[in-house]
Amino acid sequence: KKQVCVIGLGRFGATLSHELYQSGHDVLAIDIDEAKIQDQLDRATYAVRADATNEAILKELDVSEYDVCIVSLGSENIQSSILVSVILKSMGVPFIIARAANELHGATLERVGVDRVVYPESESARRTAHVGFDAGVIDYMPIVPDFGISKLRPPEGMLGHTLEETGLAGTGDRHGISVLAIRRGRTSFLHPAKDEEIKAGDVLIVAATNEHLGKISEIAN
Amino acid sequence: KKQVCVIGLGRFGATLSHELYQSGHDVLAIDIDEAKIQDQLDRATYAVRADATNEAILKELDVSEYDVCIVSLGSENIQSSILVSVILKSMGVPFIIARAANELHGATLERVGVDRVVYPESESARRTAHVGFDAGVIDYMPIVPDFGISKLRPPEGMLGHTLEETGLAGTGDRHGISVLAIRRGRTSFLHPAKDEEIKAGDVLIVAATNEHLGKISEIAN
Ligand SMILES: Nc1ncnc2c1ncn2[C@@H]1O[C@H](COP(=O)(O)OP(=O)(O)OP(=O)(O)O)[C@@H](O)[C@H]1O
Ligand SMILES: Nc1ncnc2c1ncn2[C@@H]1O[C@H](COP(=O)(O)OP(=O)(O)OP(=O)(O)O)[C@@H](O)[C@H]1O
Repeated sequence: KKQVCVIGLGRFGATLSHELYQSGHDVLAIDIDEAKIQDQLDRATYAVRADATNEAILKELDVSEYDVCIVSLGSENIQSSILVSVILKSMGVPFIIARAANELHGATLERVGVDRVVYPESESARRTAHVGFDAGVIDYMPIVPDFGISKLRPPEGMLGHTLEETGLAGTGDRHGISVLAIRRGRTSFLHPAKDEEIKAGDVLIVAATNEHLGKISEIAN
Repeated sequence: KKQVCVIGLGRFGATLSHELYQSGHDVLAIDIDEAKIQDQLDRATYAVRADATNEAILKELDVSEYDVCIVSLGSENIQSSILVSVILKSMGVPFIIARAANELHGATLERVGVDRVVYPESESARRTAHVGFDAGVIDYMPIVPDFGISKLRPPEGMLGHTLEETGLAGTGDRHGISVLAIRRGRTSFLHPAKDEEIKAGDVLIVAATNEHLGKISEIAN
């Protein structure tokens, strides 16, 4: 179990604090707004009203003793988000996660030593674009812009055919679609052979560009 | 291929429009701010400056002919978001996705007939809570209980070593960890060779059981 400090209780921070607390971690939630603190009282171990840009307060709260600090100030507070991150870094916090409002903000956070930058709206948008839009895609993990890993229910037209017959036996990257694994029933196997037959109920784990992913429903016909 | 209309080009809407367009869908992007339209020109089929709360304009743009309309106005524009959703519903748009700024907003959107409500900050926070807390794991896609695909920042001890030297050259499944791809800078490549050297800034896409994933920080030492 970890000691986690969450600074900023907007939607991202409040949800994160709650989820971590439910998972059994020790959570200190900090926000400058008393109303936010009141809402968070049963969703964190401690909830403290404080201005996180005040280094003396952060020292008093011993935040450098925490395993992870999360700076979840949002687009209304970009400068504070950067300042708080700089302070936490200088206090020697071992791992800092910060949420960015845009690319420039994120780049700045990385430059000041934040260990992990999160872009909630972009991540969610990328997922939304694939899950429910591309035929059969039921989950999606972006890797770089335009390329990611999808969990895919194979279209009807693929069932009973081999990977090679359906054009899915390629090595992927820019050349098409690579089936990295197949989940079948309760088990899964990696690097399926090109003569592997696709069965009803299979879930294909594929790496593909957005363009190729979009074409999968056509492949089946 | 679908006909999709995206209303509101904040971070969520702009990313969603771009991702859908890259996937081959026809995308009409609408925003009241000309600067947002200029940015979106090569990331959508058409980008039109318009006030989406103006029903006459939406009719002129034939949005009821679209397969899906997405209302991605944010916390700055909650009332407009609700009004636009009501208008789209009354125009008979077959499927409406709307992004909500908070629970009350989301509940209202559902009451006026939105088909799918997205909460980007909450979704991202939930993933961050579960995924950001195993050493180096920055994303996770479960395949079966106890086995999944993770995006992993390699620990310090791995840098400068090959996949084989760090014990990551296996074929995975129940026998270890399989590195399916490496993201390096803005590009990525699949099925890296066992003599591939791990560099600072790399992101490894690995398939592994939870147990092996947990041991990765030990592997490095
Ligand atoms: N200096 C500060 N110290 C502590 N908390 C702060 C400080 N400045 C702002 N906050 C708090 O940070 C929280 C989130 O800030 P902000 O309004 O910028 O984000 P948001 O866009 O609402 O976030 P989200 O998108 O997660 O809902 C607010 O609850 C605010 O009270
Ligand atoms: N009536 C309207 N018609 C069309 N576009 C609008 C209207 N009102 C606002 N917008 C646009 O919607 C976009 C997003 O709005 P808003 O600022 O509320 O969200 P945001 O919080 O910035 O979104 P995100 O979190 O996705 O970055 C802006 O680009 C804005 O210009």
